[in-house]
Amino acid sequence: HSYDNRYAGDKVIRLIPKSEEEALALKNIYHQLKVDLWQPSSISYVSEGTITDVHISQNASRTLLAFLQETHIYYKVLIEDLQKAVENENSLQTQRNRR
Amino acid sequence: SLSEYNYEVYHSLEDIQSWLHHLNQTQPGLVRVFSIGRSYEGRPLFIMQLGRKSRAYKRAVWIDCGIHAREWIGPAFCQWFVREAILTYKTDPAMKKMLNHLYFYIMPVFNVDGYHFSWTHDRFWRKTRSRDSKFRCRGVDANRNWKVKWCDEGASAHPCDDTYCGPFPESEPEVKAVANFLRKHRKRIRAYLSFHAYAQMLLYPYSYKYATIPNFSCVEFAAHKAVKALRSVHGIRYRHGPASQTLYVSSGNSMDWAYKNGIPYAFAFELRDTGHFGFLLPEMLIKPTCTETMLAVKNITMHLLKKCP
Repeated sequence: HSYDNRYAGDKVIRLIPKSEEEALALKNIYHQLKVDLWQPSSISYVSEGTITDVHISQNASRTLLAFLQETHIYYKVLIEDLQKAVENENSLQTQRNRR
Repeated sequence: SLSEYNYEVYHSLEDIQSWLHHLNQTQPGLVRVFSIGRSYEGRPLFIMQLGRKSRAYKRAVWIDCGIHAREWIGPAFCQWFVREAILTYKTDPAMKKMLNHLYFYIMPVFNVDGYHFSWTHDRFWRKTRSRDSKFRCRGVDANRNWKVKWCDEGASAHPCDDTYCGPFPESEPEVKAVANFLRKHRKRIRAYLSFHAYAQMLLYPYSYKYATIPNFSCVEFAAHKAVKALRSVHGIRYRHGPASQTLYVSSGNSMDWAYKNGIPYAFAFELRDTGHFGFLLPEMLIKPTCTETMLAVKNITMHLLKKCP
């Protein structure tokens, strides 16, 4: 595995807070779980209507998904297993010579 | 050789540097490669001067890719741009005009340490790799480290954050080296183009405030034409406009700095996609992404040459 399989089970989740209350709740849990924000680049930008893509580790994703279900915040899983996505990024070309 | 290098895969820093040296040796009429300094970890910061060496003083366009390490499509585009320019110089009148009248200064990988780290350790590393003795977290956001409203809205003063602005403006040797080069040549650099991912946007100043730039109409027209041209290739839609309104307010970035330092046409591209793959844009999408972006860049350059004062 590339990168020592460090992204196994990690997810990328998209959230678009529908209100400032949802945005605040998300900011708090992002802070707590130390997520890797793909979009926007900083938690400070998370606000009502902002597309928010978060990369979250396998363990932390359980906490986040439970929180989202409990608070009825809509979400969509963009990447189910980030390790597989990393491997796929160049899978079509790996058989070819790079030069 | 140029035709054997595979432009439809992502390349390591070592590959890209070998590619630069190869072109420097094999394309003496159009290419000159030189270093403008060293990175925090001591790597050379290579840039390529691309254009017919007809006279010493020519107006110029600056292009940089890979300020943020994990945005691999950026360096792929910079390489694609060079290939297209060299291959079509003799057959495409527009390219011939651009390379005859202008020098392009192209920095294929701005954040060399971060890019290398994203290949070897953490695919999603964004910042530089500098250390601060007081904190365990490494790196500064190289697009928040410029001396223009430094460390204000949209930047963080905390070293562990992804948008950390650094201990002071131009603290990062990579930023300082590029800023020095642009300051030295600012009178002849007409345009500054920076390539990022992902969002599908073409942005122009200001980022740090909502005010309109003085040459708005010319810049807006160029951006409008560029995204229209881009869309004509594969139907991909890009939003365009002032960064503060189109993306979000951010301070201390390179585009605003270039504009404030006298480069009248400053743009930042946010390349494909809009989140389906995010930073992991598959290699099979390098070609369509670069083909459409190429058209947009040519469009902007020709517009500036022909119409903008």
